[in-house]
Amino acid sequence: SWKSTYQKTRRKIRNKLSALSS
Amino acid sequence: AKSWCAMQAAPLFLVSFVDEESSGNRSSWPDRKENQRQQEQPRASQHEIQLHRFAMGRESEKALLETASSCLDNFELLSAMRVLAAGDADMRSLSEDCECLRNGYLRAYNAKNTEKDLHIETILGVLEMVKELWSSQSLGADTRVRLAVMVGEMLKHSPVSKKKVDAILNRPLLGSQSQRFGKRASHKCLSS
Repeated sequence: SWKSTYQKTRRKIRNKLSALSS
Repeated sequence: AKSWCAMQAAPLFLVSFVDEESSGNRSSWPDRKENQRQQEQPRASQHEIQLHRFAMGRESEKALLETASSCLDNFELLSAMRVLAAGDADMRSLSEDCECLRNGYLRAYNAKNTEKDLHIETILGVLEMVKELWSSQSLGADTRVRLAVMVGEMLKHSPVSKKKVDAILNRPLLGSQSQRFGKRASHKCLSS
């Protein structure tokens, strides 16, 4: 669904960001 | 070149020409026929073109992801899509997800009143995400205005013109043109 795609995309971006920061 | 590409958010490639003889693909003792064939071919065909893409610097990748994250929080889906497309394969896949989100949103927005129910999942999804984002303390006033407009867009309903309403109300009843309209029907007629 639209909502789950939105949440999943946001989560993936944040995970990549935190992986880069660590 | 790397710093220029970082400023322009453009990928950087290196093109190299590999000599087939030195690439190790050929036998070191080619037979006579093979030797002859090589001599007949033009010089350009003896080189293989290879493309190498330079990996982005850690800071460039971080900057792109931070911008994309901010765009997504503001529902700027087109910008998020473009920013992510400048990254590596993983980010390009995220860019495609953003494109799907944008297309779904546009389809729901452009749907006619009678077809809105086909996009109800998207409409409710947008409203739920706006509700979630709205409670965030860090949300700026400009973003709140933007989100409010988006909710309005999702719920917009084109008003029906007075002319159209009159036409519907004054439309002749079905069968009113018939000579038998308003008259008692016989039992025979009813059964048929």
